[in-house]
Amino acid sequence: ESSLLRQVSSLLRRLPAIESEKFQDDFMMEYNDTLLITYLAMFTNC
Amino acid sequence: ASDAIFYYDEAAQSKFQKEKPWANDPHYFKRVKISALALLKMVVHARSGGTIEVMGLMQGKTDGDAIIVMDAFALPVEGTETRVNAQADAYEYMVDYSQTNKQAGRLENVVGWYHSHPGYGCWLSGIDVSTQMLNQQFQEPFLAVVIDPTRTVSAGKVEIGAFRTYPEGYKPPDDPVSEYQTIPLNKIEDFGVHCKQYYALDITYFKSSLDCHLLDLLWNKYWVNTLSSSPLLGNGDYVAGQISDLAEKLEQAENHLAHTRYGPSLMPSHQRKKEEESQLAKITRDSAKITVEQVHGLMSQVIKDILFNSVRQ
Amino acid sequence: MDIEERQAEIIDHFVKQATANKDAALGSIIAEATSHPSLFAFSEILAVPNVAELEGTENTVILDLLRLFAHGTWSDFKSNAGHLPHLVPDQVLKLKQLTVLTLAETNKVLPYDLLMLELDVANVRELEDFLINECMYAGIVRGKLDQLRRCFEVQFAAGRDLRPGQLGSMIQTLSNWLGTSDSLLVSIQEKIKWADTMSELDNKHRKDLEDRVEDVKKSLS
Repeated sequence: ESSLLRQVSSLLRRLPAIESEKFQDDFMMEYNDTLLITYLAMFTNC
Repeated sequence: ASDAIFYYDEAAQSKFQKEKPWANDPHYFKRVKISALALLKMVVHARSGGTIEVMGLMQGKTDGDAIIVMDAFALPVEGTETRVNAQADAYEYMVDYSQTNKQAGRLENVVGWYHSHPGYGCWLSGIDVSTQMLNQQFQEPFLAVVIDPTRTVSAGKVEIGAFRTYPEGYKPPDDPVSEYQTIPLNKIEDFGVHCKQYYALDITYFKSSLDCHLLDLLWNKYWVNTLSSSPLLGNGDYVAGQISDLAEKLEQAENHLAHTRYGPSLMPSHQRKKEEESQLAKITRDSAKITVEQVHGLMSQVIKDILFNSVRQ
Repeated sequence: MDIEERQAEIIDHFVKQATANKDAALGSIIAEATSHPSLFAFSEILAVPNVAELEGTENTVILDLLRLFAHGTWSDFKSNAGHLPHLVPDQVLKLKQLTVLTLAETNKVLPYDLLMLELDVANVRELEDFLINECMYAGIVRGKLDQLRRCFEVQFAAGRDLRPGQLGSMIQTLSNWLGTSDSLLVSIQEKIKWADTMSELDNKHRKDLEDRVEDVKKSLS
């Protein structure tokens, strides 16, 4: 069904949803921040 | 049948008002039922206040030992620390609103007030307690609800508490068992001094059939919004505040330990042991809670990244 | 309303007309279809046997025109203008709209310069008017015009007709996506199982410890 194929094609064109260096930087920063908080929490636990 | 709760039986309400069963039992009201409409209005209003406290009134009725909140409306005031101002500013508005409601066929009376504690938990401060005691003297039945919009976002569930104060000088028979919550250091004193002057009620929610229908229609939109938002981004300040608060508490605990080390003879060992544990145990629990919320936020980010960013054409 | 829902009826209409006509009579139908303001898909019409039969006849130019609107861009038309019929203004507008969709397929951020070049637009103002009035209001794209960075950020673009051979790569992308999702689901379930195991171990450890404390207390007393 052409209509469905067009919609699938449009959806796939949107992937990847976000792909920029800035996003990766922010993402990794967030990741590391949370890992640090987890580390501190384990310290507090100890 | 689910809509029966919305029926307002004026005769029954005025009979109940006359009997005043709460007069000889300070613990009479035990439950609160909040409608979806009232809950949404209160949480959105609390959220709109940002870091400022906002307040409003709740309308509803009673049903045995339950107070039923049907609706709520915001008051044009900010900050509840100045209790007197809040009343003076908003009084006219309150009266107008209630009277207009009656003319529009909404018979419910005001059954309580709500206000927000952005970021520092759901409990009653000293001034809140005196405000509520005053309300319970003159406007019974009256309920106090506190909503924490910041923690609502961070925890992903509505942080809300409903309370009623005891009469002056009344000693509750036992310690109030309430759900543990983190109290910031600069509020601990205000919390601790008054926490025995009120008790928490059990909160449940209800929806009308129309609510169900509308919420169904909105479900997709809600879900997409949830999916495309991240508590990590929205609550950075709150988390930073929590961590600095933790640091202060740790500092305090360390000082406290130093004192007890020099004066062990002052306190019997088992009480000192209990004291230490509770302080440190609380700090550990606080830090674990913050961490869990952060890790939840990160997990959702990681899952979204894998699902939507790792696929290549 | 979704673009596909909107144009479904129009496609049906032109498919019926194409089925009922032959040869040169198809010319006017195709011209009308490629000028229709709400139609942005032509593969169903291309699939009508009468249209396919135009191949190799003196009316093959009609088929080429339809293929251009199904897969091509304004640049394609300009480079083949000699072999294609003259386009009326509505067809030119349609082809430029379809060009935006093709550009949006490969990039999410479309620089104004590229758009002006591909669409033969003289200035930014004209370009932005075209994007807003002819593309966004038509519902074929959604996005944000960033005047500072002079680019159009595409959030959504309607799908164009599939080019021959495109289906294979789509299937590949979908199966990759499915594979990634499956492996993510498996790892989440493993993590849940791991967390449950750890909490059981923790509880057991805590209980053992408490028992030992009790024993020591008893022995002391």
